[in-house]
Amino acid sequence: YSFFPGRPRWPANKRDLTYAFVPQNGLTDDIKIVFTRAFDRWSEVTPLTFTEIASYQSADIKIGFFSGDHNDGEPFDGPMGTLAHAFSPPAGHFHLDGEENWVIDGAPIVDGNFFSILSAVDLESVAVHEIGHLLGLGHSSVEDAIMYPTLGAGTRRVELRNDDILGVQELYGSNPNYTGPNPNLTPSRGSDTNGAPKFG
Amino acid sequence: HFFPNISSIPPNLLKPNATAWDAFNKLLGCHSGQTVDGLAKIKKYFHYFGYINNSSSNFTDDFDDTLESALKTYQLNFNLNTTGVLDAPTIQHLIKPRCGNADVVNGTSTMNSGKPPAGSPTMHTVAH
Repeated sequence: YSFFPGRPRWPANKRDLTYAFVPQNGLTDDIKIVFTRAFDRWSEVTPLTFTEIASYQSADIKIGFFSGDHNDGEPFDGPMGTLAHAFSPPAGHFHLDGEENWVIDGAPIVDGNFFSILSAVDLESVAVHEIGHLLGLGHSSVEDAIMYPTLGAGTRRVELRNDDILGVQELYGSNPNYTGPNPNLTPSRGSDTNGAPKFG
Repeated sequence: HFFPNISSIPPNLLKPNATAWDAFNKLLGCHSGQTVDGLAKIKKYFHYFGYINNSSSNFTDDFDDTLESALKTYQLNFNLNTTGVLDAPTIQHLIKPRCGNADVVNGTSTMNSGKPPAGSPTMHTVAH
């Protein structure tokens, strides 16, 4: 895992964060619930909580789908290529490329791939990754970590791995109710850069 | 464009669509010292993700030392063989969809390339 330069994080008095969606996107509840699930994955392992509010302006985290140039100096490039980006704390900006073909429910999953689709992206996989950035994590070289920068075609990757959990807990500590990594995530044959087992 | 699940996706989307990075396929095998049409685009890619720290956006099609260094750093970060050549595994990785955040910020990477080589000491000790 890694952090942004200077290790920015949400201040100690900000553990209950709010989020809101760009009203103009007109997202339906079944889309919004994907983000709820993604936030839940991070709150499960940290003391942070995430609550959706209606007021976009006052939310800590602002989520929106945009196309092309959207005035932050990082224009999107159409289908595939770059999928989304997010700002380090405490900016809270979370932008997704509106020209992607987003799949709301990537299940059923077979060996991590939901289909050999080269032009559709699992929304929850991208959401979990970008929330990692919103919390202060940078990219990781551990291939099955959430914070690995690329997402293979037709891939669904939503479970936090040990690398992600250790990183975010270094910033915020652990959720007192967190009982450890999911035992269903069996160790893979590889190892991370420190020689420690990784999960896959 | 939202689809509730995979079965709701129109068949025409099941084919690979051309993306901005598909053009990198024609750079397969390129290596240091060559001048090949399209290398400027791959330099822009590396600049975008922080691997080339150059304020200028006017890149040439020369496979120069800057590109080779950026490529090796990229290969190290993504657990590829650090050949410094645009080989098949590297090209296949370059064209994958990805997060738009940079891997290298202000010339510093905390992915693989920013860590000490495997086997090197990570702590200095002094005998007493």
